[in-house]
Order: sequence, then structure tokens, then C-alpha cells
Amino acid sequence: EMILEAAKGIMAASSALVRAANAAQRELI
Amino acid sequence: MPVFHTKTIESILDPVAQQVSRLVILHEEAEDGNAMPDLSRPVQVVSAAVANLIKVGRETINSSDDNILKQEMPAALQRVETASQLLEQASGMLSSDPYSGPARKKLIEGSRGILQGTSSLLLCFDESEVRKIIQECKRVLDYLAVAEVINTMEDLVQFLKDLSPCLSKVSRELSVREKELTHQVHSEILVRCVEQVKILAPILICSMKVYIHIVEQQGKGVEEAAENRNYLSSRMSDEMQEIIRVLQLTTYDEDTSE
Repeated sequence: EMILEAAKGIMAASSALVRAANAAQRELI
Repeated sequence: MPVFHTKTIESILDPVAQQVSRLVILHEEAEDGNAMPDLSRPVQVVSAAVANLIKVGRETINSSDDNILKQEMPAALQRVETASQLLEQASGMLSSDPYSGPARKKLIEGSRGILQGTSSLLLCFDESEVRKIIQECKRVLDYLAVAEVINTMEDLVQFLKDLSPCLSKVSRELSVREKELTHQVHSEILVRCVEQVKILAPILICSMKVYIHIVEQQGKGVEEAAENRNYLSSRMSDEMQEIIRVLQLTTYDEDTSE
């Protein structure tokens, strides 16, 4: 289904964003 | 940690749910921590993915004849869209102040919102798919209710022609659904009920044949034959009702999850 694919797209994009945000803080802890 | 009731939803949401939890922890532990990197590019990618989801979501709403989906899905789409705007605001604020506390809060709120909105959307879609299966189950129930008024072999043949494809379809769809469920107990109940229905169906047909035979030959034992037929049809109906009940369960029942 298209909607499942679109949701996967959002999760992939969010994952990259959160990883980038996490990386900066992980260095500190 | 949220619990996802289907393997598809779990596979889509679970990895990001864990990352967002980690994001919250990291930022709580490092409140005055490192400067945030430039997030404008990944935020743009999220915005584009959100725009695509909204487009696909609207198409789904317009093409669906499920009124509940039409009513519930727009709110989930709105939630994702609002969350995406929060991420854009966070990104804008961080580009001028990489240490901005409010921007970090918006980032966390936006990430959570994306996750929760997408989760609501997938749940809404899944529930609509479940309603389609339930509709088929109800068709089986309607046919079973007719079993008591079948008095001739011609009617029985027609009854079989109606019931068989419907039962096969339900059985096929339930077999797929049962494999999808993350809750083992629910999955096992569905398997057991479908097995029971498969066992009972030919016995019911046989009992209907016996009843018709006795009626046509004006033989003895009409009442017992009718009773036996009604018992089998009500057993099958009970199994179908149980299938419908379990299909509608989406959360873990604390009493049975262990």
C-alpha cells in the first residue's frame, strides 16, 4: 500500500534527522 | 516504549521510536551540551516525506468508502504536518543559535509528533483494513443465520454456493492477519477459531442435508435434526463472533500478555 511506503519514507527521514541530532550530544556524554 | 500490535507497524515505527527516546535522554543529560549541527538538510528531507504522506493520505481518504477512516485520518495527517512545521522552526532557530534551548525542545516535540502522528495514521489505516475483514466475517454470520430456513436441496446448493467463497475469503484473510499480529495470544485465538470454523462447516452442511432428507421423506426425528443443525450453526456463529472480537483488539491485555 502507498500509505505504508509513505510512512516508511517519513521514518527513514526522521531517523536520519534524529541520528544527526543525537550524534552531537553523544560526543559530550 | 509504545507497543505496536502488528509486525508491519512495528517494523516501520519501532526503530525511530527508540531513536527518539534516545534523543530525549541525550538532551536531558546534556542540557548545556554541544552545539547542535546544521539540521536544515535532514529537516528538509523530513518535510518532503511529510508532504508525500499528506498527498498519499488525502488520496486514501478520497478513494475510501470507510466513513470512520474519512473521519479519523485527517487529524493524524494534521498532527504530522504540525510536527513537521515544528522541526522547520527548530532548524531555523538552531541555524542562528546552535545552543538554543527552545529550539531543542521544538526538535524533540517535532520528532515525537512525527512519530505519534505517523503511528495514528498507520493505526487508522490498519483499523480500516480490519473493518474490511470484519465485514466479510459478518457476511458469514448472515449466511449462517439463514441455515435454519433451508428446507430443500436446491436451497442448500445455493446456500453452499454463497457460503463457500465467503468462508474461503475470510479464512485466507485471517491467515494473513494472524501472522501480522505481534500479540501471540490473539494470533493463537484467531488460528484456533478458524480451524474450528473449518471443522464445523462440513458438519453443518451434513446436518442440513440430514434435516432436508427427513423433511422430504416425512420421516421421524425432524426436531432432533433441526436441533443438531441449529447447534452447529450457533457454534460456528460463536467462533465468528470471537474472531471479530479478537480482530478489534489493538492493545495488550495485561492479563494475557504473559
